[in-house]
Amino acid sequence: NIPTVTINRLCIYHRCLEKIIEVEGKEESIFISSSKIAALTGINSAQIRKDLAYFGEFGKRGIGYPVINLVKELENILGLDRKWSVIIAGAGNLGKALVRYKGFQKRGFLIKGIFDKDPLKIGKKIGHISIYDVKELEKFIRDKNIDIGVLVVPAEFAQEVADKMVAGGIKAILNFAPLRLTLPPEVKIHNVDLSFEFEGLTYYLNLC
Amino acid sequence: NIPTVTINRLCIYHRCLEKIIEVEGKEESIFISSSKIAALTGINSAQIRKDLAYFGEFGKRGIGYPVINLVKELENILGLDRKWSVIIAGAGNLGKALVRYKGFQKRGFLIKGIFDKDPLKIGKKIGHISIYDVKELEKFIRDKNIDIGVLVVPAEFAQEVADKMVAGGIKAILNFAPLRLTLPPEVKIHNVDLSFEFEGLTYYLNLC
Ligand SMILES: NC(=O)c1ccc[n+]([C@@H]2O[C@H](COP(=O)([O-])OP(=O)(O)OC[C@H]3O[C@@H](n4cnc5c(N)ncnc54)[C@H](O)[C@@H]3O)[C@@H](O)[C@H]2O)c1
Ligand SMILES: NC(=O)c1ccc[n+]([C@@H]2O[C@H](COP(=O)([O-])OP(=O)(O)OC[C@H]3O[C@@H](n4cnc5c(N)ncnc54)[C@H](O)[C@@H]3O)[C@@H](O)[C@H]2O)c1
Repeated sequence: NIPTVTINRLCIYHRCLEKIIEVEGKEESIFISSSKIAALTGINSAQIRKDLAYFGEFGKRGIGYPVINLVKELENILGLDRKWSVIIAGAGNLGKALVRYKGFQKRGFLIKGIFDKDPLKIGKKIGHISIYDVKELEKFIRDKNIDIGVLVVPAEFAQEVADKMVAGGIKAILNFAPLRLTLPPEVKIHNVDLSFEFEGLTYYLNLC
Repeated sequence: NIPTVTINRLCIYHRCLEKIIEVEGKEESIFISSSKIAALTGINSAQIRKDLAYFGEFGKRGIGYPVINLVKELENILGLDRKWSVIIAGAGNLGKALVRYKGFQKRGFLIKGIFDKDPLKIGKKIGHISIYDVKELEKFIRDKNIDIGVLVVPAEFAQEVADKMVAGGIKAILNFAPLRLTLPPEVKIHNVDLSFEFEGLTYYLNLC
């Protein structure tokens, strides 16, 4: 019963701490105060303490939170310390780029198969991962108990492919196609729009 | 001298209001309170009022903020109400997917050219945009006064291509290559890691 917005903030705290470890190294002795996290993330420190308190007592009064330990706790809460099985629907430009990107595997997201409707692509491989006929998507998800489906097909086919994922029992969908999908409430959805990545930049350009 | 974290929060408020307009329509008569924005974004309402107050008095006490008006104000502050010129370095899988995605143009990010070192790609087009030799990158940025460079080349070439962008006078870089670039302080950088898009999803999967 934790609010979604709290979970989204935990992801922000986790990334913030990861950046600290990148710079300072994996020192057991590094502590961070909620006011320092507040300065780095912009979320007010009382909110940070309240969010973390949902899950346990991680900090020591007067000293702060041990960075290495808190990262591990957050990874456990967010499910980032385990492996998730993923399929990619659409072996086009974006699909190919995602399959080859090592960042997913590093974070525990293992791509198990790619699906497409183009006969010229079916039967081929990208890296060591096979491209299957999208007709087999539902059965593959069920048989291999796939957790997450990534949707990188053209918008006009996205709903029909998403329906196949749902029929196979997918638990969550990462959607790149520019449309709002209609999904049953038990399937978690996250829509990606890369144009949002420009937003922080243009404020500063506006100042020049 | 507005803190970066305030700007990042403004982007969050902007997206939140956009979602409201998507659902409720562009009604002049819709108002929203800071506590409603707080419930939708997870940022505490006093922080929201403080952030917006940096830029002006947008709300009416007791009634809240007029949604349409506040979106326009935020777009003006964030530089989203004007056009920005963009080049893409790397005409590979990710580069091609970004060039063809209509979401960028819709938000005012106009791709002016693509650059690559592969002789088989130079001289071709993606959509109506030409692929140029990366050797011409610096001159193109200077002559056409390009604002933003998107870096979608393999990691081992990313720093050298970023240096060319900087030499041409680029103002900001959106980096997809998995490495930390060394850039002069006046060039704004934003690193994208799509594996972060999975993070909110796995919390819920962990509960199942
Ligand atoms: N959200 C973003 O920021 C963003 C950025 C870039 C692209 N996109 C979107 O991502 C999607 C993919 O883009 P792309 O550049 O890879 O396109 P693409 O045309 O290169 O690839 C699409 C692939 O989907 C396959 N396909 C078509 N119908 C199918 C079906 N019914 N079942 C299975 N496969 C099917 C095609 O055969 C092709 O291989 C598009 O919807 C595009 O708008 C989104
Ligand atoms: N951050 C993320 O979430 C994410 C996701 C997917 C891919 N990536 C990264 O994006 C980058 C591009 O991925 P891709 O799948 O498009 O790779 P790709 O191999 O398909 O494309 C790379 C392109 O860069 C060109 N190139 C190589 N050296 C160059 C140079 N010196 N100057 C100009 N062009 C040059 C190549 O000719 C090729 O066209 C990679 O670094 C990859 O790791 C990141």
